[in-house]
Amino acid sequence: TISKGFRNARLKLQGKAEMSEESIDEALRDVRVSLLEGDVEFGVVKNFLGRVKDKALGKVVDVEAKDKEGKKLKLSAGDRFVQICYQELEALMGPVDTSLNISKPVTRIMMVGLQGSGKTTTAGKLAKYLMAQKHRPMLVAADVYRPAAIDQLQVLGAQLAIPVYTESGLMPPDLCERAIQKAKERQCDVVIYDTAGRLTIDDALMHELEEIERRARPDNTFLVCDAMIGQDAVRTAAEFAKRLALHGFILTKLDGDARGGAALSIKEVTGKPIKFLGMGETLDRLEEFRPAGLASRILG
Amino acid sequence: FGAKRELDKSLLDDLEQILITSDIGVKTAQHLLELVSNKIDKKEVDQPDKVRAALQAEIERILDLENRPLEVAESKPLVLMVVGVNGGGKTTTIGKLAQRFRDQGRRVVLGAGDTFRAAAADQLEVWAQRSGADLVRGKEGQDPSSVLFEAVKRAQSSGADVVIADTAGRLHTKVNLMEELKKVYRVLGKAALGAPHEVLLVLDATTGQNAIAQAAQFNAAIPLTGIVLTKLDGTAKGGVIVGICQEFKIPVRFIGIGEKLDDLRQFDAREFGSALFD
Ligand SMILES: Nc1nc2c(ncn2[C@@H]2O[C@H](COP(=O)(O)OP(=O)(O)OP(=O)(O)O)[C@@H](O)[C@H]2O)c(=O)[nH]1
Ligand SMILES: Nc1nc2c(ncn2[C@@H]2O[C@H](COP(=O)(O)OP(=O)(O)OP(=O)(O)O)[C@@H](O)[C@H]2O)c(=O)[nH]1
Ligand SMILES: [Mg+2]
Ligand SMILES: [Mg+2]
Repeated sequence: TISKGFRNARLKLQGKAEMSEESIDEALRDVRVSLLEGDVEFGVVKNFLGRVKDKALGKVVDVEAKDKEGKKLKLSAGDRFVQICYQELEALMGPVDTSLNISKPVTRIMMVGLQGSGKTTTAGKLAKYLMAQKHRPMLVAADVYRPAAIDQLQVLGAQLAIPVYTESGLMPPDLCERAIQKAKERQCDVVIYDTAGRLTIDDALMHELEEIERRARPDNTFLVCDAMIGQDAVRTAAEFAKRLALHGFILTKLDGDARGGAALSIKEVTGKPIKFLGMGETLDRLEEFRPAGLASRILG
Repeated sequence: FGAKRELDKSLLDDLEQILITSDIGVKTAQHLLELVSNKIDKKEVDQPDKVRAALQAEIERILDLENRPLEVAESKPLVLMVVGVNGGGKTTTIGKLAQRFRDQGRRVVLGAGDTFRAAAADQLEVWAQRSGADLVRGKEGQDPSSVLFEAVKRAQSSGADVVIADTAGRLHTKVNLMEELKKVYRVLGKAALGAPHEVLLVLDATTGQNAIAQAAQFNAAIPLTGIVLTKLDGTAKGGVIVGICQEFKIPVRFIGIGEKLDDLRQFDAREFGSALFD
């Protein structure tokens, strides 16, 4: 659904031959509303608009379009402005890097994030994704707090017919370290640590993640983030990025109608790539990140 | 715009930033600032504290909807249905609500109406044990309506005071899942007169503007009687609730402030309003 904000900007600008600074500012106000309604963070919006304005005022002809015969078209200033918005947003969301760090003999992947963001389900999805690439993953039940969290992971493991390592009485740092040896024993070449949801202001639990990192040295630590998160995305992502070596993030529940502005905010603030997108509740609903779709969704 | 033109632009910008970063939403923020700047006295226009206080008062007024406590009706059992999108905190909130009723000496039955997600019934079972509630669960993949019908029947036959129906998380954009919810609502009505007496939408306080669509769609499917705003113990302010209360007039009944059994509070508009400006 196209939000009013960006549609207003487009309508006002359609075919406009010239764009004065005043009309650019007016269009930027519409874009601002659209991005804020799309849950992009306040400061990130400000920076984005500044960059768009610079490009719009600039004399650099870097925006091109072609007609049906592939001949270059001259864009009106209005159309050019719209193009700049899309291109700038896509550029900010990229470059695309959906690679996973693989190490021998056992690749370690750690899922972290706020409560309910989709870590456990995504752990299962990643396992399935890796199996399609001929890996042999093992799931590790490192959430020892949430009622039936271990059961939940075991159900997913059973659906995929892969081992789930759990050991009662062990705290997550010990468990995650021991899991590596268990994986070797079971001929698995990847371990995926499902950790408990936590608040960034919970110092004890944030320290637990630092401990897991110290003991198990994950090759890939992914921040799993709900696409419907609002302005808090920046606070949360910044804190996780500050305390851990984040390799990338995964945006979940994009099968809804949340605009997903958090993706831009998190990318801006952490500089880390968006790796995957969660597009549903079943284990096959994981996609590698592509900027175009998400950019136009955020812009509205 | 009268008084507004006299309000310092930087003061307005600062206030707008506070409102937007608390997830109040850009349009709601702009309306609030317009309203307040029209209301305040010409003499007070250059006093930031006065403007802020007027804003806070207006927000509290919007949120201060009638919030009756959950009460066991004349006709037992009170039937409570809990709904919302995935991961918002429904199952955990039900555990907390069960404990609240147990503290009042009530007998509670929990209905494991999430028959889809891995280990959902097991999770609710732990909460039933912790709160001393009875649990009715079905088979995996069983029609949620039949499990919840059974839960109400168990409550009736055992003389329980309250039934709390857990439902699977669902995105409001999924038509078939929203139809399933409507069916649960109808079936509960067949199981007991006037049921469900309360339908609570669980909203995660970290959610941005999408919460408005969630409230709109869930309310359109089944009439909501209240909202529970969870995860307010985090850094998110939950400001999106202001626009929701203004538009739909659905009262926030409780807030979730943690993951333990007693981490539930009755909603207080004044406390919420002041926390927004902290
Ligand atoms: N529609 C949809 N639902 C999802 C997606 N990913 C996860 N979910 C659902 O979101 C809810 C929470 O998922 P979990 O995997 O339990 O989340 P979590 O981060 O492990 O939660 P905690 O361990 O409590 O922090 C469940 O109902 C999942 O089925 C997705 O991409 N789309
Ligand atoms: N910090 C905090 N966490 C909460 C709160 N309420 C729930 N949670 C956590 O949020 C996560 C999801 O809670 P659930 O009760 O499983 O959520 P749900 O809505 O039933 O999820 P689905 O059934 O999968 O849709 C769990 O890790 C809970 O412990 C709260 O008020 N504060
Ligand atoms: Mg989990
Ligand atoms: Mg649940």
